Amino acid sequence: EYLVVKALEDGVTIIGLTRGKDTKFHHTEKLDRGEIMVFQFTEHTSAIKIRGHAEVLTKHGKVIGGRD
Amino acid sequence: EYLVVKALEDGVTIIGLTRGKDTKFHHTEKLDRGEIMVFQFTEHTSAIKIRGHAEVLTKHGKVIGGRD
Amino acid sequence: EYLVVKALEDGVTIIGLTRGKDTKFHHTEKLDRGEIMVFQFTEHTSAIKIRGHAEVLTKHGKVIGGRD
Amino acid sequence: EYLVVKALEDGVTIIGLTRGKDTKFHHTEKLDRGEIMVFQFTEHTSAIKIRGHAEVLTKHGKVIGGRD
Amino acid sequence: EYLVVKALEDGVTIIGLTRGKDTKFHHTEKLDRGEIMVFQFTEHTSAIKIRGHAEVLTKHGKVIGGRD
Amino acid sequence: EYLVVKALEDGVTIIGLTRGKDTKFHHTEKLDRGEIMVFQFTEHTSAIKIRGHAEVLTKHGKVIGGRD
Amino acid sequence: EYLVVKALEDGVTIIGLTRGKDTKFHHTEKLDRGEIMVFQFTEHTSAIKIRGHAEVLTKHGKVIGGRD
Amino acid sequence: EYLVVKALEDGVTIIGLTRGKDTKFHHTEKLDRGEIMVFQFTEHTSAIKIRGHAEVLTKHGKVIGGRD
Amino acid sequence: EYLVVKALEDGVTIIGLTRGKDTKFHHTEKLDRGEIMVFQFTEHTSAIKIRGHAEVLTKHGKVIGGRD
Amino acid sequence: EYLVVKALEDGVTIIGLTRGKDTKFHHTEKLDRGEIMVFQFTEHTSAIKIRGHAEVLTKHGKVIGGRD
Amino acid sequence: EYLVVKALEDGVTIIGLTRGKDTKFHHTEKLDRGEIMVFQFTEHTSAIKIRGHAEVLTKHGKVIGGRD
Ligand SMILES: N[C@@H](Cc1c[nH]c2ccccc12)C(=O)O
Ligand SMILES: N[C@@H](Cc1c[nH]c2ccccc12)C(=O)O
Ligand SMILES: N[C@@H](Cc1c[nH]c2ccccc12)C(=O)O
Ligand SMILES: N[C@@H](Cc1c[nH]c2ccccc12)C(=O)O
Ligand SMILES: N[C@@H](Cc1c[nH]c2ccccc12)C(=O)O
Ligand SMILES: N[C@@H](Cc1c[nH]c2ccccc12)C(=O)O
Ligand SMILES: N[C@@H](Cc1c[nH]c2ccccc12)C(=O)O
Ligand SMILES: N[C@@H](Cc1c[nH]c2ccccc12)C(=O)O
Ligand SMILES: N[C@@H](Cc1c[nH]c2ccccc12)C(=O)O
Ligand SMILES: N[C@@H](Cc1c[nH]c2ccccc12)C(=O)O
Ligand SMILES: N[C@@H](Cc1c[nH]c2ccccc12)C(=O)O
Repeated sequence: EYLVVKALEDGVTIIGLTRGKDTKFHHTEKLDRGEIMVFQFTEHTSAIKIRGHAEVLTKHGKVIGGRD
Repeated sequence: EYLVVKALEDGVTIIGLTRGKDTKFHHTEKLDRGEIMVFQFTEHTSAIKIRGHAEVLTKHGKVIGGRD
Repeated sequence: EYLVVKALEDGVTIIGLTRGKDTKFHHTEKLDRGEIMVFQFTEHTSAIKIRGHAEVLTKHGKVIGGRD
Repeated sequence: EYLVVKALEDGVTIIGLTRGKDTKFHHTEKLDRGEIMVFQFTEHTSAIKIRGHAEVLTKHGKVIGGRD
Repeated sequence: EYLVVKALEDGVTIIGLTRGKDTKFHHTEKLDRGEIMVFQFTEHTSAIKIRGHAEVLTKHGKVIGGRD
Repeated sequence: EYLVVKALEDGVTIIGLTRGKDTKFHHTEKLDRGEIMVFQFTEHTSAIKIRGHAEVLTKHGKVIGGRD
Repeated sequence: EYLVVKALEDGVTIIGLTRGKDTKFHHTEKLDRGEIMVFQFTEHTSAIKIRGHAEVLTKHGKVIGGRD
Repeated sequence: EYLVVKALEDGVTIIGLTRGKDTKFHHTEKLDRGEIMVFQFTEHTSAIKIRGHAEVLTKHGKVIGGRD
Repeated sequence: EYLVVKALEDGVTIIGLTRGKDTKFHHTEKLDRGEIMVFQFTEHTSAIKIRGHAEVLTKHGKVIGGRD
Repeated sequence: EYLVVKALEDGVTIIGLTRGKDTKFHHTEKLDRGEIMVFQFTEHTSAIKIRGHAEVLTKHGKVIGGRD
Repeated sequence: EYLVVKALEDGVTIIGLTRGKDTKFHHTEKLDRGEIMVFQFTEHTSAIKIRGHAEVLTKHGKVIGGRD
């Protein structure tokens, strides 16, 4: 399973949360406008948080992030 | 299997409930308006509770949480 | 396999019944109006009972619980 | 595999029959009107009988139980 | 794999035939009008016979039993 | 994999042929008009012959048996 | 995987060819008009030949055998 | 995986080519007009050649062989 | 996974390339106009080259080879 | 699972991020306009970043990268 | 998983990149106009680069390579 995120503004962040008993941030990836990131759920990542104005493509459809 | 939640207001909470004989809250993640969270069912999480005004995308369709 | 329940009134209950020779209630989760719960069948839960006015999304379609 | 039953009257019963050489009733669950039950076929349950006026959702479609 | 049978008259019978070298009747379940039975193929049941006026839902579609 | 046969006349026969190097008849099941039989391919049955006027539902569609 | 053959005339033959290094006829089944045969590919059968006027249902669609 | 060939003329040939380092003809089956052959890829057959006027049904659709 | 090639002219060639660290031609099969070849990816073949005017059916659709 | 990227300008970069506890860049591939790259998620690559004006084809649909 | 490439001009190249920690070119296959190549992802190939004017068929749809 993978997700696709396209940043629609600078400074979009994709945060990986740890798999297991604890839930902590293990990595933050910054995207500038127009950059695309494609990423999987993995042995170390079972939840992902996306901040900022971005297009997020998932198997359940498309969602647009951001405060508007 | 993963779910997608987009917060439509500040203070939306996603609560992970433990897998196994006992059912307890093991993690609460707070989302501000416009933030998106994507998360799996895991070895430690077999039920999830979502509070607040949010868009929840699942394989069975979309559901909008909140008191209205 | 997971199910999605959205409470349409306060006091909706989701009851997990034990897997195995015996069938007993092992956990009851209360939902207030607008709260959403997503939960799996698990090693400990092979049947689930839902009481109160709620929207239940399953792979066989949507069902509305409650006395009306 | 799971099934969904919504009771359309009080006193609907869901009866689990044993898997194996013998076929006996191992559990009867009573539902009041508006209650919903979702249950799997399991290691102990390979046949299920439903009595009373109820909506039964299966992978082969919906069936309404009851004498009418 | 499971099948769904809804009795459309009293006295509908569902007969399980044994899996293996021999083919014998191992269980007969009687249904009254409006009762619903859902059952699997199992380690002990590889063929099933249905007598009487009944609605039978299968993965290949619906069939109505009975002499008419 | 299972098949569904509905007898459209009395005396319909369903014959199981043995799996393995030899191909012999191991069981014959007679159906009267309106009776329904649902049966699997099994460890002992890899071919099945159907004689008489009957409706046969398979994954490749429906076929009507009989001399007409 | 199984195939369905309905004989449209008397004397239709279904021939099983051996799996393995050699390819020989191991069984011939004769069908009279209106008879239906359903058969699998097996450990001993990896090719099948059908002679005569018959309807053959396969996962790739229906084919009518015979010289016309 | 299996293929279906219906000969549209006499003398259609189906040739099995060996699986493995070498690629040789290991079997040739002749079909007369109207005969149907259904065959699998196997442990010994990883390529198949079809000569003559024939209808070939595959998972990618139907193809008609022959010089016209 | 298999592919289907129908030669639309004489002298169409299908070339199997070796699986593994090295990539070399291990077999060339010549087809005359109207001949059909169906072949798999195998333990020894992980790439295939097709030269000449031919119809190639794949899971991604049909492609016509040749210089025009 | 694989992705497809077509560069719509010179200097498009595809960056592989490491699988595991750490998330670092392990490879950067530069594409000139019109070049196409097809790549998998692998034992070493669990996230991929794409910079520049490019067409990205994924199972969730097509996305166009770049600042416009 | 395999891909299909049809060269639309002479001199199209298909480049296999190594699977593993390092990412290097391990094979380059040249195609002349009209030639078709079908190839898999393999134990040794986890990324593929295509240069030149070519039609590339993938599970995510068709892409045309080349500078125009
Ligand atoms: N550490 C948690 C992360 C997580 C996944 N899904 C969740 C849902 C809710 C809360 C936390 C989570 C786990 O692996 O289970
Ligand atoms: N601890 C429970 C959590 C749970 C999952 N699904 C449920 C349904 C109802 C009640 C509780 C649950 C379990 O793993 O089984
Ligand atoms: N303890 C039972 C619970 C159950 C599952 N499906 C049922 C259907 C009917 C009655 C009980 C059940 C079991 O695991 O089998
Ligand atoms: N004990 C039986 C129950 C059963 C399942 N499917 C049936 C069909 C018909 C009659 C009985 C059954 C079994 O496990 O096989
Ligand atoms: N005992 C038989 C029952 C059976 C299954 N499918 C059949 C088809 C025809 C006749 C008998 C059967 C078996 O397991 O194989
Ligand atoms: N004994 C044979 C029965 C059979 C299955 N499919 C067939 C097709 C043709 C002829 C015989 C058969 C076998 O198991 O293989
Ligand atoms: N004995 C051959 C039979 C066969 C299967 N498919 C074929 C295709 C062509 C020729 C022969 C065959 C085998 O198992 O492989
Ligand atoms: N012996 C070859 C046969 C073959 C299969 N697919 C091919 C494609 C091209 C050439 C030969 C083949 C193999 O098993 O691999
Ligand atoms: N020997 C190579 C053949 C190959 C398969 N797919 C490719 C793509 C590009 C170049 C070569 C290949 C391998 O098995 O990996
Ligand atoms: N090293 C991380 C890379 C990663 C994959 N998916 C992610 C989502 C968010 C952040 C990092 C990642 C991992 O394998 O888990
Ligand atoms: N050697 C790399 C090749 C690769 C596959 N997918 C990629 C995506 C980006 C960069 C490199 C790659 C690997 O096997 O993982």
